[in-house]
Amino acid sequence: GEQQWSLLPFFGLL
Amino acid sequence: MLEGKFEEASLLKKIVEAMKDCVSSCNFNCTENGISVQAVDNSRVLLISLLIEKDTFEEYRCDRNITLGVGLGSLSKIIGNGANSDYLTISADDDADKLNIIFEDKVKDKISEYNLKLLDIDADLLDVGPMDTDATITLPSADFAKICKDMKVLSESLQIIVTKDSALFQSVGDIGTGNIVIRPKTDIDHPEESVTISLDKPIDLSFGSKYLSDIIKATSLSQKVTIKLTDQSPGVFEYKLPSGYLRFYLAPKFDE
Repeated sequence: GEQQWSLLPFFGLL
Repeated sequence: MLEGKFEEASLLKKIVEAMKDCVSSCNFNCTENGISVQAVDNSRVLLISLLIEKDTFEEYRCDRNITLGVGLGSLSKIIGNGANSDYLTISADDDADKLNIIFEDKVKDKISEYNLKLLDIDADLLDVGPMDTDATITLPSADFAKICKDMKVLSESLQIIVTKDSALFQSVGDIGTGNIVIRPKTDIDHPEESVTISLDKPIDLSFGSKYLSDIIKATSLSQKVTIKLTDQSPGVFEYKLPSGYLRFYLAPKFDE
C-alpha cells in the first residue's frame, strides 16, 4: 500500500 | 495603509475559491510589492503559495508592511456579493482589525461596502527554498482537471510517470485501472492548447487524489498549469496570474 508523506521532511517548520 | 483595487472582482473570487477548501484561514502579507500568502493544510500535505504582484492591481499602495489574518470562508461569502465585473477595492489601516471591501458597479451608479473582521492567526510557516526539478509538464489546466477527476473514480492515488516523450497518468483501484497518456504538442493557432514536457530524469510519483481535487479548483485562474516534479520530492502545481502565481506544493505518497 501507499502512505501519504507530509511536507515536513522536505521543508521543515520555519 | 493598504489599498488595492482589482479591475475585476472575479480575480480575487477565483483566488479565494481555489484556496478556501484547503485552508480555512491564512495571513495575507502585504508589502509595497504586492500581497503574498503561504498556508498549509491541516495535514501538512499541501502547501499553498500565492503571490499577487502589485502590477495585478489597477491601483495599489502599501505604506507599511502589514499582515491581515483572513477567514477564507467569510471572505468568500462577502466577495460573492459582488458582480464578477465590478471593481473591487480592498483596504486596511495599519494595525487594523478589519478589512474594508468595496465593490463598484461599472455601469450602474452603485457602490457596496463591507467590512470583514480580521483574525489573529498563528500559522505554521514552512521553509520552501528553491527546488531542483527533474521534469516539467505544461498543459491546458482544463485538461489536467479532467485527468484528475477521471482518475479519481478509480483510486485514491494518481501515479504520474514522465518519460522523454510522454506523461502517463495512472490509477489502479478495486474496480479497475485507468491510463491517460499525453504527449508534447505545439498548437500555433491555439497556443493555450500546447503541451510541453521537459525532462532531466524520468519520474514516477504518486499523489493523493483528494489533494489533487483541491488543487484543480484553481483551474479557472489560468488556461495553463505547469507541473514540476522531482524524484522523491513534493510536486509543484503552478497557475499563473496576470502578474504573480498561485502555487501548490503537494507531498508525494510512498510505498509502505
